Amino acid sequence: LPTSKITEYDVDGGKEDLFEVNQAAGLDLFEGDILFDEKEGRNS
Amino acid sequence: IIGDEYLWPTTVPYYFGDDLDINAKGVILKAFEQYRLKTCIDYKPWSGEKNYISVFKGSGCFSSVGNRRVGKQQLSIGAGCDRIATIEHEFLHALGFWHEQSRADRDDYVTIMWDRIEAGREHNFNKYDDTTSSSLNVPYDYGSMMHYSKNSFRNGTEPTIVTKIPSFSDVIGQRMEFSDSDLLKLSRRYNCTRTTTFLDTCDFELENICGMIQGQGDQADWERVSEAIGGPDMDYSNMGRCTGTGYFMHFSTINGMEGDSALLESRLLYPNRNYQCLQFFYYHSGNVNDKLEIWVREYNEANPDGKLRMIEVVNGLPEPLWQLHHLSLAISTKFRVVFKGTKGAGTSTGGISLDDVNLSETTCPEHVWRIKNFKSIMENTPMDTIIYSPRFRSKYGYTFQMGLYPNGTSTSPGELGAFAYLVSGDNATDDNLTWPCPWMQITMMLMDQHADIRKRMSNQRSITTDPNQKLQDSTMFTWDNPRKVGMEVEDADGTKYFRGPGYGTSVYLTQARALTRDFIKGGDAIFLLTMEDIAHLVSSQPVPTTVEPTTPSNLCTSVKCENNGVCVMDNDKIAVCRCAVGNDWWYYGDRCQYKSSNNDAMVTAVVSSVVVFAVMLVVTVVSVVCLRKKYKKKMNKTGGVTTTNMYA
Repeated sequence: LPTSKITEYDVDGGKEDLFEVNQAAGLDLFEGDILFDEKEGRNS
Repeated sequence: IIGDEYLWPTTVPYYFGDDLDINAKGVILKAFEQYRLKTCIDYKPWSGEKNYISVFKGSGCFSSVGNRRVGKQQLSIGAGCDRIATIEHEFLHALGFWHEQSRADRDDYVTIMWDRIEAGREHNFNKYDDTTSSSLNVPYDYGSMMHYSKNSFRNGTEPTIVTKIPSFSDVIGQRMEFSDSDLLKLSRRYNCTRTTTFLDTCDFELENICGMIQGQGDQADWERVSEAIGGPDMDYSNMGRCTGTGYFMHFSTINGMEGDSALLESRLLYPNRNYQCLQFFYYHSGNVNDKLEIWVREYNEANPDGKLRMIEVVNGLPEPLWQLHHLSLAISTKFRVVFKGTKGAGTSTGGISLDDVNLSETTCPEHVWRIKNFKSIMENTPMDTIIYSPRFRSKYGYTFQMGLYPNGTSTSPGELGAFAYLVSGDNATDDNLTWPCPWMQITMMLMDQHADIRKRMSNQRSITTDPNQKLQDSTMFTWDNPRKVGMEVEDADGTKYFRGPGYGTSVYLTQARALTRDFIKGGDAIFLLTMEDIAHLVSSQPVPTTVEPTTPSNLCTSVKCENNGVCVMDNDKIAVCRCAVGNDWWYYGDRCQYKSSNNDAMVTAVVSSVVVFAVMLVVTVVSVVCLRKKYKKKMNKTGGVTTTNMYA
C-alpha cells in the first residue's frame, strides 16, 4: 500500500476564533482586530 | 459608528492583493455572496474608484471601522483568517460596525470581569457612548458575530465576559454567520430595501401561500394542509414544535385518474443574474409512478402569457421523510417556477408534499450528506473516532469525501472536527485527471435548516488543493492521486478504494452549538458539500488604468447640510456647510442645524446690556460702601476728630 496511515492536517491548529489567531500572531491591535488610524489621531 | 462620512457606497470596490492565499480569495468571494443574499451590500472589483478596500495577507485578521476615505483602505486576511465568519466580521468593521460589546448600553447586558483580563489588554474592552456609536435601535445581540466570546483575552481560566442572563454565556462569540440583528443593523445603516440575489422563500405558514397560484389547465389542486393522509403528519418548517402552525402543500394521488396533474406556480419573479438555485423539501408518500416535475413559465415579447419549459423530473422513491432537493436554473427573463405533480399508474395511499421553498440567484450545492439521529451519533461515538461520508464525484471528475469527528478529538474535546479527502474514483476517469489536483476548493457546510434561506446561520469551512504543496517530510505532493499518496480503505459494503491525506479543522463547530438553531431537524443533520475550481483566482486582479481623481464634491456627498445649507469645499480639503441667510435671520452650526434672527440678536444685546449695567452698578455700590467703611475705621484708629454740622 502507498501509505499505512492517513495523514490529517489541522489548518486551524486548534485556534477557534480570529482573536486567538491574532494573539498567536503576536498582534496587539485595538480591540483585538481593529486598525488604529494614527493620521487622524483617534481610533478607527 | 456615527457619521455618514464613514459609509461606503452600497457597492463596495475591492482589490485582492497578490499575497492572499488562494483559499482565502475563494472564501472571501463566498462571504461576498452571503452579503449579496442577505443584505443590499454588493462588492465589485476595484475599477479606479477613489476609495476601495484592499484585501491583503497581513499577520492576522484586522480592519478599520468604516470608510476612512483614505483611498486604499487595508483589510488583512492572514493565515488562519480564511474562514467565512472571520471575513464577514472584518468586512462588517470596514462597513462601520464596532464590536457588539462596545455598545453604549453594554453594561446592562454583560459584566466585564476586569480582574480576569490579561494584563495590558484592558483596552480591548472599551465602550463608546451614544454620540460615537449608535445601536440603531436594535436590542443588544448576544448572538452577534461581532461579539467577543466569553473567554476573550482572559488571564486564567475564568471568563472575561459574564452575561447578565446566564443562558447566553455560551451564545456569545458565535462565528457561524450573520445573526438576524447583524443584518437588521446593516440594513438600517445602509437604508437597504432589498437584497441583491434573494428571490423568494415560502414555508406555507400563511394562507396566501406567498403569492403562489394554482395553475390553469390541470385536473387537480395542491392543498395547503398541516398533515396528509399517507404522510407526512407534520410539516418541515416547524416539525410539530408549534401547535396550530406547520403547513405545507400537498398533492394527493389517492383519488383521480392516471395522468391527472396539479400545477403550483410561484409569483412572478424578475432575475438579475441569469442563474438561480431552487431549493425545497419534498415528501413522497404516493405510488412509485407518481411524479414531481419542476417547470418554469418564462415571459418575453414573443410569449406575453408565458411559455412553459420543463427543467427536471424529481426522481425519488416514496420514502417516509422530508427530502432536500436542489435544482440549478438559468433564466434571464421574467418567470414563474411551476411545481407539477402527476398521478401515475397504480394505487396510491398518499401523495407528494412540498415545504420550505427557497429561490435565490446563487449556485446550488452539489452533494448532500444526511446523517440520521445526529444527536445520538454525537453522544455515542467515541472521542477521536471519525465517520466518513459517501464518496462524491464532482463535476470536474475528482472524487472526494468528508470525514467527521462527531465527538471531538483529544486535542479539541467537545468540538466537531471536519476534514476533506480526495479519494480514488473510477480508474479510467482518475487516469485522465490532472495530478496533483490543481486549485479545487472543497466546502463542507453544516446546514442550518431554517425555512428562510436569509435567516440561516449555516457553519462552513473550505480547504483548497494546492498542487505545489508537499506532504510533511516527503517529496510527494499532498494532493496527488490518492492511489499514489493515499491508503487503501474498505467501505462497510466491502468496496475498496484509496483515500488521500485529509485537510480540515478539529474546531469546526462546538457540539453545544450544533445542538442549537436548526442544525438538527427531525433528528437529522445535513452537510452540503461542494467542489469548485478556483484556479482563476491564482492570477493577479487587474489594476485599473485610471484612478478616479480627488474631486471636491466627493467629500460633500457625505456631508448633509440642513435647512437649505450648501456644502462647499474649504481649501479643497474640508467639506463645510454654507448656511442659508435671510433679511433678519440666519442658520448656523456645522450642519446649519441652528437658527437665529435679528430679533434674537436685539433681545440678546438688550439683555446683555442690562446685565452688564446691573453688574457694574453692584460693583460700584459695593466699592463705595467698602471705601467708606475703610476710611471711617482709619480715622477712628488715628484719633481724628469727626466734625459734624450741628446746624444742619
